[in-house]
Amino acid sequence: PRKQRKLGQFFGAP
Amino acid sequence: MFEARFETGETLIKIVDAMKELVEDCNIDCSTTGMSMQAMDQSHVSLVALMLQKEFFGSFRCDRSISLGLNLLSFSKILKCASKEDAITLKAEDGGDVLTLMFESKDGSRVSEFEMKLMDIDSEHLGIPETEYKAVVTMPSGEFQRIVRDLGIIGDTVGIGCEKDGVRFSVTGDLGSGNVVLKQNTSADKPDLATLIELEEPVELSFALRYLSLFTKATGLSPQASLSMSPEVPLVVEYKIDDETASYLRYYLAPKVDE
Repeated sequence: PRKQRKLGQFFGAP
Repeated sequence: MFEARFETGETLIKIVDAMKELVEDCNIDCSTTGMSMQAMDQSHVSLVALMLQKEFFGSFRCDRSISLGLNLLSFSKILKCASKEDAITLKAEDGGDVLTLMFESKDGSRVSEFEMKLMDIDSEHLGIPETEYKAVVTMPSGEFQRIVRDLGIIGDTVGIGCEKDGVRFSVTGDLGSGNVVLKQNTSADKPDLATLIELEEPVELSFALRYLSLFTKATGLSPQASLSMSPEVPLVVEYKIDDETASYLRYYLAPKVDE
């Protein structure tokens, strides 16, 4: 099974 | 004072239709450079980013940067009062709490004006790092829409594998499996139908078809869509709204990974 990643794991707060 | 005129109002209608199922409320930021928006879906898995450069508009004025807090469903409903051929002008006063929408028919014989209440919306802006993508596929947007729709019949996750001469979309589900391979094809006479692959290294990633399907609501905005991928980073699907002014609608989607 594959787990859906969240965007926050890649894009940080500016 | 902010005032922006869409000579082809239909473009604004298409933009809002392409965002409203992903994002409920958002801030549209207006500044001297143009109009932009960035918002994540509720589950924080995808993000939609809009950029309309000021040169894109028939006329554009923004004395002071302002954020227009909008409920996209309400915005879309009011835009339904415009005809396809209308020019649409958006207006807002500095510090005001309404957005004025003016619809003008082509011959100027009918002018309608609506006011929409603005909202205070807390939005989280994410810093999107500049990325050199390892694989960029540009293909007809209708083809992308069809692949997403067809593979969605079989399963919920698509594998996108990009190699030098082709891109493979594959799916596995309870009822079976399937795949579509799109080969590089430079239709010189019909550039809109071309499939171009710019590749630095082969990339294979998995994504939720549910989100890709929502991204394809933007199909009517551009004859071509581009998919930018690198290992282990979100996919970018871009629809160019206006080539000359670098105006676009982009969607970002976090990948699914093996546990």
